[in-house]
Amino acid sequence: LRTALRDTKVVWKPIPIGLGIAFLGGFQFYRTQARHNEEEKARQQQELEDGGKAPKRQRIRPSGPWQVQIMSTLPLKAMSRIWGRFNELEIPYYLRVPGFKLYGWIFGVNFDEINEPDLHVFPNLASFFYRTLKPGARPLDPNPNALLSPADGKVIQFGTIDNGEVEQVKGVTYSLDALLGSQKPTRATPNPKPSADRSKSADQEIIRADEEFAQVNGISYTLPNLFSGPESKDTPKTATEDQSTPARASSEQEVRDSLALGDGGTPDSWWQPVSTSARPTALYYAVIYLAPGDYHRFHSPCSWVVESRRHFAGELFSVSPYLQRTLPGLFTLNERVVLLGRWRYGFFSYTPVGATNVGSIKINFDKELRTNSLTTDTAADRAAAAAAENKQPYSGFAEATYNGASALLHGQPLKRGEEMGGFQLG
Amino acid sequence: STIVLVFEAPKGRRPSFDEGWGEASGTEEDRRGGWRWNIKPGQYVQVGQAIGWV
Repeated sequence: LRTALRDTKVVWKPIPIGLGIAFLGGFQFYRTQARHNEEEKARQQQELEDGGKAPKRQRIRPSGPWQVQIMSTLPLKAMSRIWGRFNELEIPYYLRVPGFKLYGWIFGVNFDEINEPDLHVFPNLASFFYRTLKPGARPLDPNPNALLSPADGKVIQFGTIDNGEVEQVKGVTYSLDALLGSQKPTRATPNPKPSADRSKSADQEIIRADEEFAQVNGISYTLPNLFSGPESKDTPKTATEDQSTPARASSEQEVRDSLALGDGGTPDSWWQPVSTSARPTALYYAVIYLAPGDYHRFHSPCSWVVESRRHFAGELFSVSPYLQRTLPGLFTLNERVVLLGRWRYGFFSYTPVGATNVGSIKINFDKELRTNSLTTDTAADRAAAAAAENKQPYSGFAEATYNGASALLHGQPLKRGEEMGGFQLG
Repeated sequence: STIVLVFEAPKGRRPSFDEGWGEASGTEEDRRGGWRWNIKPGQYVQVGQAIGWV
């Protein structure tokens, strides 16, 4: 050993780049594994302390073919955010028209109906994607009893819901609980009963709401139960905040008139069809897919009242028809905003589902909703923290109400055809 | 991007004229009319177009 140490010539050489990267990668892998193990130990310790009731948030690992498995390993939300930032880069003035024309040629955009005739006005693809249409480009069906298409797109599936199961394409089903959330909404009020005296003033409505009991379909409810559901120790609460903006008087009046015509469900009608002796009802569903070239703002399909919003901060898989066939329960995995309310025939829900390229869902009357942003986790975390504080399981969504939007309707009124929001790139 | 609508609507259907629609035919439910779809799978629809009616 002494001879070797003395006689061996020391030669210094640079480490090959590949070896260096492998070393750093291995070191980073070791660090992440160590951190993961520590977190797992801390979580198990917390579960033991809380008796197994601590809220859990795990990364979604869907089952499916190898394409889906690969996709589930990708940081889809980060990719979507980067895609959004990229599309917000300003395009040079003289490249805008040819660029948008090329995009329109590939994806089938109808340039004649765009409200802004000069395409130079759009500084980037994101603003072009969120374009508006000329007034009158989308006439509303004159039938007052019709449900209108909420957006431009392809009808993927529609039908009747049996036993709380929505059938996806190719016979794959998923439950309504998974899609909309299993808990009863924060507020579930019945539709106003048809009244012989339609000239009743707004003041009279307010006075009636201040009474201790309300009579609905022959059953008495206390107001707290009527508006918030029965209080129970077993009923989990979610963190709810009023996120409404005041409604316009014209919308409010039109929606009130429409609801007054109906014979909608009772407060117990939370996604369960109400079959009254007067008129049996059923639950129906429709899925509409918006392709990249379509107009990406969405509208109200009827006159209705949105009572609450649930934001499921899920993943951002593509929602192309191929993946809808391939990935079971795709809509229950993806980030989505569930708007719950009522129309003249009872329960009504409207769920925009995000995708990798269009992760940002905008709701015009919701001042705080942020989808596919870094603050998204903050909202979900608030809900998880509130659940933990109340020693209740994490519901999986952040809920907000629109109680303050209208004093008379207890929600955000939307008239048929009214623009509600849209999908934005990234 | 996708939009999913889930809604409650009256059951039943309004019989066509050929099926004997008239004062004396059909149940009370039929006479009042129920939900009917106006779309087909794969159909392209636009904002404002009726996808069904009661």
